[in-house]
Amino acid sequence: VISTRSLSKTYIMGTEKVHALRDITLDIKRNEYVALMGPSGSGKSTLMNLLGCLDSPTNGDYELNGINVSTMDDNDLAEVRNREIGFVFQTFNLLPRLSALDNVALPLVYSGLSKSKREEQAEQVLDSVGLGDRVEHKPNELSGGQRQRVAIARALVNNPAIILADEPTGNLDTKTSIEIMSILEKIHAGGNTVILVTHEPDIAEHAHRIIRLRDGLVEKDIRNQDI
Amino acid sequence: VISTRSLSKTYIMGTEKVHALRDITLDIKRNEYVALMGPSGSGKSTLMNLLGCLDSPTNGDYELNGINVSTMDDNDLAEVRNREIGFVFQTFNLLPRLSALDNVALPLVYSGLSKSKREEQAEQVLDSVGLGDRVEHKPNELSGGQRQRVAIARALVNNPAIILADEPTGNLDTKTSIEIMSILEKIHAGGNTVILVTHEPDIAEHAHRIIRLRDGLVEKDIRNQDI
Ligand SMILES: Nc1ncnc2c1ncn2[C@@H]1O[C@H](COP(=O)(O)OP(=O)(O)OP(=O)(O)O)[C@@H](O)[C@H]1O
Ligand SMILES: Nc1ncnc2c1ncn2[C@@H]1O[C@H](COP(=O)(O)OP(=O)(O)OP(=O)(O)O)[C@@H](O)[C@H]1O
Ligand SMILES: [Mg+2]
Ligand SMILES: [Mg+2]
Repeated sequence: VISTRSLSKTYIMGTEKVHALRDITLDIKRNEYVALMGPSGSGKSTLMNLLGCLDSPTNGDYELNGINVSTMDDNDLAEVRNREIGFVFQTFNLLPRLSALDNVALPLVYSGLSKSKREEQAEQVLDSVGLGDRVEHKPNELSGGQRQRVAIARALVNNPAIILADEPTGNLDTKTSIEIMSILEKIHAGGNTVILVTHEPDIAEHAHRIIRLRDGLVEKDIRNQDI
Repeated sequence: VISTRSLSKTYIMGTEKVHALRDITLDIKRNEYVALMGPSGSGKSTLMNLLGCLDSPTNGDYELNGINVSTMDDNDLAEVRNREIGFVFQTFNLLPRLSALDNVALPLVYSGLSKSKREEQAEQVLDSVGLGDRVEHKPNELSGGQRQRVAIARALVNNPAIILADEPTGNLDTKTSIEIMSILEKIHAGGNTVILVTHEPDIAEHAHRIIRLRDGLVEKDIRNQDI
């Protein structure tokens, strides 16, 4: 479902070039469960942004569901981002003036559901991540781990085919992390494709495949034998 | 050096009251190394903000170096925050329009050092956290773990007596976490007081004392026997 060929991303800063990604060729099938790992600065978030159609590569090709993403117009891209992909950002990216409920309900705006149905669905997902009693709080009235869970809930509310989660448990205690990982397991069991960035081997253990980046290149790509 | 008596913090939201901290009585001596742990939402960041003089309690007393903080005027508080305390925020709080170098050099502005000396000292600390080649990047031109390390460098540049670090390794891979922890070890060995919030038992192992919060109260407070 995800197919990249020699993907690269270079940032130009004055006279300096930063090769965030150098040559990424990957195939990820429908319903795979992939953990993306690697040192700080190795290109994980950059790759996730390309896969999530939030950014375009400097070079190379990216096919999503068989369609070359660079040939899609803005409307198609917006549609794909809203319906096909659920993105959990490393820095959450919540809208500061909206409550947790409204933040989570936002992706449902084009779903055709009524406002009350959207709020009901958003509240349900917030409840499933343990924030049923925090739905009216704005992001600055929430703890770090609570904001992270709102970001997770927002990515899941649409039940998108592909979940891209950039370090979804970085701010969570062990018990809460286990709850979030079991939600991702359920989603994966439901047929969705899950790609998550993590630094923690315990979290990566849940995945069926582990891809390691180093300096913008794929260093390792191995099936998780214990599953 | 830090002494709290029945510290509490309540947020009022319409008709609802959120008791973020209920009754915290703690004594932390000079040169202690404390890990603060507990579930997401248990009050860790709220307590850190009170200890860092970034916020004031709803009730209770806080003495820093023998002085009751609530009796200090704004100038004294600003001085304490700038000279005595180095704070690593859970959400980094870097200034978006300044480079990493300028972000890190900011606390030195009242130190009496010349601009070039400030930049030299900032560059040195950035180098020690592995960002010597990223000093001109702005925060949005850095990875999550790189931003976290800029926030850490900024907290250390002044060599403050008390380091308050709110989950300093949440976005870092294992190898980089180990490097950061050894920097904190060195600082602690130099006589400074270190209080760090963490969710990871491996990180907490470095501390001499572990304080666990739950629902705004101290649940456990134990000396780390293995040290
Ligand atoms: N401005 C606010 N208004 C209302 N409630 C708040 C506000 N700020 C924090 N809270 C609540 O206070 C509680 C404690 O928050 P705090 O940020 O201290 O938790 P924490 O232990 O740091 O959690 P985490 O591990 O997720 O970072 C949370 O339940 C949070 O929802
Ligand atoms: N806008 C930009 N301009 C210049 N360099 C950038 C920009 N964005 C990212 N970089 C650089 O690209 C590299 C890869 O960044 P990326 O965010 O993908 O890393 P990462 O693997 O997600 O790291 P982390 O684990 O710390 O989150 C980093 O070295 C970073 O400094
Ligand atoms: Mg990243
Ligand atoms: Mg916190």
